[in-house]
Amino acid sequence: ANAMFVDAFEQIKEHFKNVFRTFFTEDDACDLILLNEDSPLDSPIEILAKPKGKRPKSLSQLSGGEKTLTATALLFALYLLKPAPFCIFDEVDAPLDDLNVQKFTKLISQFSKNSQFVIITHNKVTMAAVDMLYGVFMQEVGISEISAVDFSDKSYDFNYQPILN
Amino acid sequence: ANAMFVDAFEQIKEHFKNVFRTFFTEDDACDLILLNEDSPLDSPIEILAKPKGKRPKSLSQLSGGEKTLTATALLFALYLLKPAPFCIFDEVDAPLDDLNVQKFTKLISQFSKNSQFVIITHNKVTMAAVDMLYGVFMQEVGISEISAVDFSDKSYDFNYQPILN
Amino acid sequence: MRLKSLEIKGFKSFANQTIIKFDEGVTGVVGPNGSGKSNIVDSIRWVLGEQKSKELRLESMGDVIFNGTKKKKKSGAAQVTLTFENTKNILPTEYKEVSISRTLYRSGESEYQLNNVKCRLKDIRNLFLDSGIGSNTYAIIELGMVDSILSDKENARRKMFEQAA
Amino acid sequence: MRLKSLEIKGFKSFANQTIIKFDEGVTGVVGPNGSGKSNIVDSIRWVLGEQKSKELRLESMGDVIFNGTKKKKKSGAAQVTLTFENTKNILPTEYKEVSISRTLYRSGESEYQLNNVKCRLKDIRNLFLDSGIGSNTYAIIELGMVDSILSDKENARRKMFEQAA
Ligand SMILES: Nc1ncnc2c1ncn2[C@@H]1O[C@H](COP(=O)(O)OP(=O)(O)OP(=O)(O)O)[C@@H](O)[C@H]1O
Ligand SMILES: Nc1ncnc2c1ncn2[C@@H]1O[C@H](COP(=O)(O)OP(=O)(O)OP(=O)(O)O)[C@@H](O)[C@H]1O
Ligand SMILES: [Mg+2]
Ligand SMILES: [Mg+2]
Repeated sequence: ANAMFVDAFEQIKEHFKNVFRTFFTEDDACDLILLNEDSPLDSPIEILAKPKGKRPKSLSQLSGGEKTLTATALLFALYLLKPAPFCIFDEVDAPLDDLNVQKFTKLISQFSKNSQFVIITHNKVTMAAVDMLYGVFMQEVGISEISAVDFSDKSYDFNYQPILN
Repeated sequence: ANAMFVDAFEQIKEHFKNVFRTFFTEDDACDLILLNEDSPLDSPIEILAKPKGKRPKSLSQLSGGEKTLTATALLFALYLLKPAPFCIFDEVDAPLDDLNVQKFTKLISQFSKNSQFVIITHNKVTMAAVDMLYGVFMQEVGISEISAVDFSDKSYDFNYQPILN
Repeated sequence: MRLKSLEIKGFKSFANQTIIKFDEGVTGVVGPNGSGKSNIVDSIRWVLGEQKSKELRLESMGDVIFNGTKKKKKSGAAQVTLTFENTKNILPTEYKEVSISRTLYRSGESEYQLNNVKCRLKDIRNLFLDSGIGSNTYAIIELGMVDSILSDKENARRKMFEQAA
Repeated sequence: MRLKSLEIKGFKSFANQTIIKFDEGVTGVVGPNGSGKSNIVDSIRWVLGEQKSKELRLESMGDVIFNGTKKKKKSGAAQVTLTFENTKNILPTEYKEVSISRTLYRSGESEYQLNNVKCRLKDIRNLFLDSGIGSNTYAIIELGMVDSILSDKENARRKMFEQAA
């Protein structure tokens, strides 16, 4: 069981490094470390994350968006070891800038060949990247309803009338 | 001192109700309650918030955006009692849908007659609503710089190239 | 194990029977604050067997049942049904689909069904062992998790690794 | 007490001297994840006298000093200067401007200045008594606060009311 876990851990570590470097920079310092190698099954796991050549002393020094990307890289790493049949993201893109939202949606798009993804979002860049869109609304007070949103239907705006237009 | 606090509390309560109803609906049930009226100076303060005619049993049942608006209504209520010379918001608009972002920026715009407001954001609706814009970036790895962004300068896109265009 | 559809009735703000069909690829879910998007995520956690009311943002499990508005009285029960294609044969191969259903009545009585046959919660959970889905799944992600992974609250990191490894 | 400018040097990611001028109204701050936006907010809290390293996302106060990159060595000190117009006469009226400055050297030595005259932290804090600005101010708001206000962590609600009332 120890050996099995360590083997899985090594694979998760590889995936983590790949995803982290996709989000940040090719040669960034990042790692997952089993602090107690002699008892892997209950050893604490340390995350090393130094995005874009910076040198934060700990995870708490990372910015809001950097934290989200680091945690997401770890979750994707677990997913890549054992792909769940579906994944749901609830507004995980909220702290991300547009370029990072695009990287996030591109990665999801690749994984979606093997699993279904459901992404709840307020972000326009994300909305433009999905394959189909459901709108949730309350016509009657306090009662939720759902309706598929047609992409070609430009009258879709029951919530979005940006003052930029 | 007790009387002074209760008097201030009553004013904060009025402001809270007004802002809450601006964010949600005209006649929503909302309140601030001094649980221990006999010792106001160390009584816990309860928040009652029932947006849009709904009946959540506690604040934890509110949605992400509803929580943000409720807490913001309270902070604005404190501000209205004693306007601070400046207010800073760090990505507080992230959980809000576009219509609520607009209500938020409209309120800030009114208050900005008396104080300066600094709003950190990734949200396009917010960006369109401010009077001046600073861009923060890292030209050299790990070193921050700032530059004023000219609204009329349509080449401003060092971060934003939405795939919608 | 492709997701086919989710049916929600009497669960939180979904007072009326609501059906969401899932296609291949990435599905986006959008809508105003408080409209019910996160409630959809809660319904999926719940039908998969979530027993901790705190994970569903409730004070007690009975709070999942639609609790009524001025114009509509509360529901007698909450029911959620999740249907998959039996592509990984987690059920014997004569079944083309796997349909799991959970019902909670106001009386406190609970019912679970697998392809319309009454079963125990245990049977539903066994179906998903080793699929990556279950409590502590890395497949349902919201922003609060970013924090618990990075600060390793209550061994969150450990539990996720065990789900995948 | 209109804000005029903020100067940052050697503070967190702002290795080089940086000046931000504030005009009337609402100023927006935008930029990629990790570029330094929240560090600007930290610098304002710091120069106003914040002593809790945790509030500034640090393990120890020394971590505010720019800690170097591959290409630039770390700074010897962090310095932040905040300048206001003396519109509320918090200083005697012959002063048109109020300039507060805080410096922390690698040695651990600390220096505070008021209009270029050495003073104590206490003097800076006294300037802002009763202005709504100080620690626990309701004037600097980020998303973590929404949660602490609504769950009333460590009496957060109480402390904010006391600031305003
Ligand atoms: N048992 C219940 N009966 C009726 N309404 C409920 C019940 N439980 C929760 N709700 C309502 O559901 C609403 C929350 O919905 P939800 O959290 O899904 O919103 P959301 O679409 O995710 O919004 P946001 O974009 O702000 O996150 C709340 O307003 C709450 O009052
Ligand atoms: N003492 C220091 N020296 C150098 N860099 C530092 C120091 N302290 C923090 N940083 C860096 O500053 C960056 C964080 O900046 P900040 O939190 O301001 O980002 P942000 O613009 O708010 O991003 P986001 O949009 O993700 O919130 C981190 O990458 C961190 O490594
Ligand atoms: Mg939500
Ligand atoms: Mg930030």
